[in-house]
Amino acid sequence: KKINFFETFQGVDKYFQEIFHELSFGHGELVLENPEDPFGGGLIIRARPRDKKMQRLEAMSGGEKSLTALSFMFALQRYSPAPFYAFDEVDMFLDSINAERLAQMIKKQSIHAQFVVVSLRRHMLEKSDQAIGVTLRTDGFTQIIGVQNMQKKKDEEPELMTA
Amino acid sequence: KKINFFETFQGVDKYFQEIFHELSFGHGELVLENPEDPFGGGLIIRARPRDKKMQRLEAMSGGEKSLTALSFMFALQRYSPAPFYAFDEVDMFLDSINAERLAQMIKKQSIHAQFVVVSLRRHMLEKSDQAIGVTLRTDGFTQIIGVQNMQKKKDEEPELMTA
Amino acid sequence: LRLKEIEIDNFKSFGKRTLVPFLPGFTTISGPNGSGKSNIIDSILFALGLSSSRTMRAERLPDLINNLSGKKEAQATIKFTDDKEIEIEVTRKIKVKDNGYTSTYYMDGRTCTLTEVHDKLLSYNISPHGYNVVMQGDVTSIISMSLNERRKIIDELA
Amino acid sequence: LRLKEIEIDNFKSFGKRTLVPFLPGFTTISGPNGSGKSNIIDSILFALGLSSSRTMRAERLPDLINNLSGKKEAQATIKFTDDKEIEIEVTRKIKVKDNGYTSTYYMDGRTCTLTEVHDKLLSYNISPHGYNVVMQGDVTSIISMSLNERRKIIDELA
Ligand SMILES: Nc1ncnc2c1ncn2[C@@H]1O[C@H](COP(=O)(O)OP(=O)(O)OP(=O)(O)O)[C@@H](O)[C@H]1O
Ligand SMILES: Nc1ncnc2c1ncn2[C@@H]1O[C@H](COP(=O)(O)OP(=O)(O)OP(=O)(O)O)[C@@H](O)[C@H]1O
Ligand SMILES: [Mg+2]
Ligand SMILES: [Mg+2]
Repeated sequence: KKINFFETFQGVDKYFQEIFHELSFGHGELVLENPEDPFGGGLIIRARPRDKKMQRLEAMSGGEKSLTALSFMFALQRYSPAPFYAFDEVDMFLDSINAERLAQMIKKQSIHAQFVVVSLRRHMLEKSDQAIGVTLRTDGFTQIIGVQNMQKKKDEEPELMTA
Repeated sequence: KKINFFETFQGVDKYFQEIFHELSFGHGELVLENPEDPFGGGLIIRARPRDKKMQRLEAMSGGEKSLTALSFMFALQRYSPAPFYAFDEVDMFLDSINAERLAQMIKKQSIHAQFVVVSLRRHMLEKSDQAIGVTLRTDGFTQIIGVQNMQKKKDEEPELMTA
Repeated sequence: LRLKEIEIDNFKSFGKRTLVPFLPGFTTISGPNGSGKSNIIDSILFALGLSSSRTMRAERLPDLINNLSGKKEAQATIKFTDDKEIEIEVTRKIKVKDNGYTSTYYMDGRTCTLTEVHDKLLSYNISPHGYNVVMQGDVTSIISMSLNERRKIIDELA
Repeated sequence: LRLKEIEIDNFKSFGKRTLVPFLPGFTTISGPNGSGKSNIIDSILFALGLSSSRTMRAERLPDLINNLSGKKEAQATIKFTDDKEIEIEVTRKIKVKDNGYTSTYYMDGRTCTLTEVHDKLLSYNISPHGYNVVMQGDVTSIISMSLNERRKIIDELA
């Protein structure tokens, strides 16, 4: 049991460092509170965004926390990959630079797995292969109002893409 | 103590209904779990966004929840008004229509009290009287990079306002 | 394997039978607050039995049935494909009866148990403990959970 | 009464003495993630004694001192005005010493107690229980708190 845990912990930590660097050019690491007896302690997430000191997740800004938490989630997924992913407004706390980097990363990953992302942000919509529009009709029922194939659209009408 | 509580409860509830209607054209209400003995129960927030059935806060969507919670907070403020308000990214969950309405409401209220609002959204920035820009220098210190008087700006260069 | 299409009928805000088609690659879903975006994600969790009614913002399972249409049942079907020869269809249906409600799973048209559904999904590495479905607010909950709860995520993956 | 200016020196990410001027009416603050926007709001809570170090994302009060400048003290001054004759200035300074740290409040240049600061603010209806300062994430916490905790907000206002 302990051997299994360490193998998983080290795998997720390695991916966490890779992904945190890809998203924020900084350095992140997972640290066990009690390395001798992992089940007797918790898991600390530490990260050093570019140009800053190393700090715990709790002391970061809202956007930095969410980028760090996202990196942790992606590390879990990279360690145990699934055929499809569904994300619901994970880019909410990010400023435009970070939202852009996240959208880039998802675009890159979408060659290996399918991504379905609910988002209100322009950065995501522009990079997607397909955009589904949803609305609520006056009778209170949800209706799918449009399914655009963005790749086709980009070829035909480039100027429509502004937010 | 009980009389005081009821007076406050009814006052906040009245404002909650007004503000929820102003922000979402629906009907909201505060309900005591145990009206006979208020201290023995909790406070339920119920609201009916336009065109929908009455529902509890817990069953709403992310954006509807935050609009309802904001209405509750504003009702507390209207019941006991302060000279200045400071809000940190309260518009994060809202779609453009709701973010626009919230910005309108703050603009209207800013005649009676001072509002300092941290926001990443265009709707807020465009309506403000003054916009303060903040950045982090490479030595890790925060710096104020600009204080624009938006009213002056609007008179001089209208086209600069696009997001 | 990938999602090919979701068919939602009388589940949450989908009072009319609705088809949501998916292409391979990167798909976004957008629309106003309260329009039903998260309900599409909930329909995946519901049909594949990946979570409890509490995580789908409902007190009890029957609250997932559309409350405007007057119908007493709801169902969601997830269609997977590998774009070659494999097609898998998982359906879950709930019906309210006089003395309670029934919840039934179907795989490729035949009734089956939740364990059969989970075993089939596990063979494609889709599991309730994996973080492949991230609901609205999950990012915040990772930030605010205790250090022990965070470690338990690694335990479950091991 | 309104905020006229905040002076922040060596508090959190403000390693250099910084003045933040405010006009009457509606002011927005924006900038990249992690640039120091919420730290400006924290400086108001800190100087006016409206909250604990925990709410300012610091384990202990000395963690609020900038950790890059090497200086052992931090202070924030809030200047209020009514644009006619009233001017009020509230300052809070923390200093780390060998055996701990000190935290001192000043009003219009004289040292004073936190109670004196709160009494003065209360006369303008600025109170720690009022919701006039809403921190990042407060909206979410109103949504997720229990029904009893929500009722307690009304109790405190009464
Ligand atoms: N059983 C039900 N019957 C009818 N409508 C329901 C039912 N359950 C939930 N709803 C509706 O679904 C709506 C929520 O939809 P959903 O959470 O998908 O919105 P969303 O598009 O994700 O919005 P946001 O952008 O705010 O997150 C609620 O407003 C509610 O009215
Ligand atoms: N004592 C300290 N010394 C130096 N820097 C500090 C100190 N305390 C906090 N910080 C820095 O302040 C940063 C957080 O700033 P803040 O929360 O104001 O960002 P923000 O502009 O609100 O960002 P967001 O848009 O993500 O919410 C942290 O990244 C941290 O590095
Ligand atoms: Mg949603
Ligand atoms: Mg912030």
